[in-house]
Amino acid sequence: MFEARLAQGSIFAKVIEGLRELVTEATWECSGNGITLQAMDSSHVALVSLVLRSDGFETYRCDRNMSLGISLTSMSKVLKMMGKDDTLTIRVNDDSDAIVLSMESQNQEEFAEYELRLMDLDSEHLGIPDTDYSCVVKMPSTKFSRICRDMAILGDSVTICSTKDGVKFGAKGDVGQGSIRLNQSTNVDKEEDAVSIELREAVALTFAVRYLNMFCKAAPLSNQVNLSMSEDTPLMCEFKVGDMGHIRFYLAPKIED
Amino acid sequence: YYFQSEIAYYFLYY
Repeated sequence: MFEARLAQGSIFAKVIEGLRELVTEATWECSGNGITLQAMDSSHVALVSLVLRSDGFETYRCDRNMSLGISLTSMSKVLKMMGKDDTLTIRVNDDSDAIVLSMESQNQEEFAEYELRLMDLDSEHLGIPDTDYSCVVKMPSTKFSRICRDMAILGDSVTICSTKDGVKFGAKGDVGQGSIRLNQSTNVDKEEDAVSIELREAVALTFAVRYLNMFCKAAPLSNQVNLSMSEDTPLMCEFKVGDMGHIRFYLAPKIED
Repeated sequence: YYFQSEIAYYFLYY
């Protein structure tokens, strides 16, 4: 049997919203350590890796390792029925071909239960090497979302150039071109508003902005986003999921012809 | 002009 309970069910709903545009169905790997998921988008350009550690759940029980094929599209629809402050329990009974989502209101006056049929999915797993990135940019996730949305108006690709002083996002297309430059914050009241850059080497990389915009669907999970970059290496775009884990998106760069 | 590379080019299948 598998059972995991989250006092703040909305966190799980945000995780699903963050994934479902990039991948519509995926296999969840459940073990004693927690829940993990790895999936590529249908074009094999981007990869997402999710970790939710067992100690982040209010209660967690996993008697044996399980691979659960789940439609994220359907799960998202079911989670929309959850109240904002509801507690969420995810359960898979032994020998069952369904996942049960139970939602309980904070005053314990309302209790809803939904079942979703599990799917048999082919999953391709990729080994992600440990990388010492040349540059890590930390910035407010709302700012990153806004920049990606704005860059998409100008072109299909965005070039991210990072130096020790700042980071520049630039795009050009048929309508024209533009760029936004953010300087490293020197003095901020709130850490979540800061832009910080750890740099060993300056980098300039170009990415499909459509994918960056899909990654930004996970921005409500975290005030800050980490962008880790090295030349000729996929971008790693990371949103923390509270203290319990993270969503990491990897995006293959565009290469000059 | 840019060519979009695939993610599997950087990460190995296992």
